[in-house]
Amino acid sequence: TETFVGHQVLRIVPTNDEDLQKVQELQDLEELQLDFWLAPRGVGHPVDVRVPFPSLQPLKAHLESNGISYSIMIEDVQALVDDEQMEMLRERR
Amino acid sequence: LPLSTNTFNYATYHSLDEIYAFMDLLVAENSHLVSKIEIGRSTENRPIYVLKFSKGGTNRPAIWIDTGIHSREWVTQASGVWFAKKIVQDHENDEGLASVLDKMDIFLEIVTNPDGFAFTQTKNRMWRKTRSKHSNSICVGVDPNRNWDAGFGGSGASGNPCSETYHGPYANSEPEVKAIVDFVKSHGNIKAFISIHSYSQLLLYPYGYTTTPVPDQKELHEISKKAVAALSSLYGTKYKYGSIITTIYKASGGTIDWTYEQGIKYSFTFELRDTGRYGFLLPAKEIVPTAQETWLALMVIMQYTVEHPY
Repeated sequence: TETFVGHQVLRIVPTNDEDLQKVQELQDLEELQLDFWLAPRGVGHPVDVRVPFPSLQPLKAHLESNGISYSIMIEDVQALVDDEQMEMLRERR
Repeated sequence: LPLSTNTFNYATYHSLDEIYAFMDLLVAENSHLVSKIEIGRSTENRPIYVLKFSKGGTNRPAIWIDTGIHSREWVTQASGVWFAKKIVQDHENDEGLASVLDKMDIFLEIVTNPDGFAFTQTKNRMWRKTRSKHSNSICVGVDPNRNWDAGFGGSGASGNPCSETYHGPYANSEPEVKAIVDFVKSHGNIKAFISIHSYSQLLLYPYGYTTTPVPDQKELHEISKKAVAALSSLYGTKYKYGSIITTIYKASGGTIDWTYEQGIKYSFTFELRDTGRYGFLLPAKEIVPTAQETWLALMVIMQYTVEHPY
């Protein structure tokens, strides 16, 4: 079973075309294993991306060095997945 | 398993088996109104079921609603379960719904991608695609919302089998898609087609694969406006609406582009909650409010379809 320990979901809001271009380029970096929950679609539209733990620092450094602001939408993906599973098990019992 | 659909818990997420058992319970309790049709088998040979709600007649005009084509969008399958119960509960006492069912049948496919859904429950909660394996690729799965024969293979989908938006080796390569294609073609009298996704709170109409506006753009935009107003009236949930390509991005091989090109004028896609706190991991306590508000929008579309035959 795939686990998401240490994964976070970042919310990036491109504020100009240059930012948008840079965020779109991230989609081609397969080694980062990024999972775009909301794909880039335009300036001002949020981009939500699940980031595996090993890619977190490099990606945050990349965004910060390019002046692209982001927020952490989900601090700990695994915790939410665990909550969901727990709730389903509780309900079944 | 619950003794009846009245004791079924709609405010929690359920497994594939529990949803399939729910369907059987609903049919058993309401055999005068509801029947279950197997329209095909998935890649891993799971049955693909559609619930038919009908007051009788043969091959009457119909409305199609599907949820769960992207398996990780759990609030959609859960909403589909709630819709099924709502139709049974209200088919006589709700004037609007009664008038729809007096003239049309409703087809509801709750688990449109059963293999992917089972995989999210056992192996990878974030799985989106089907679970097909095509010879020329090391990766598994095709995006079932890029596999339709409308702008298939164009930009707005990926040719990389490892991509989340991989369009597949050819249109309708996925049995989950082919099953619906065959059903729609053999039925031949579907007048509205609504495919439900999550998340980002949008109501979309064709096209996704081209910037050319659909001939019925004005009418679809007006319907969307009314539907979104009804949805927002319940809990204030904010939605945007418009054509796929102008509202989000270019997406080729999409479901409702194909259904629209089959002549099904009232073709829509919903993107349900969330606004950006939980994404696909929407807490179960938001299932029922999400289903309730979405139902109001569905009722607008269904009643408009009945009142504007074509």
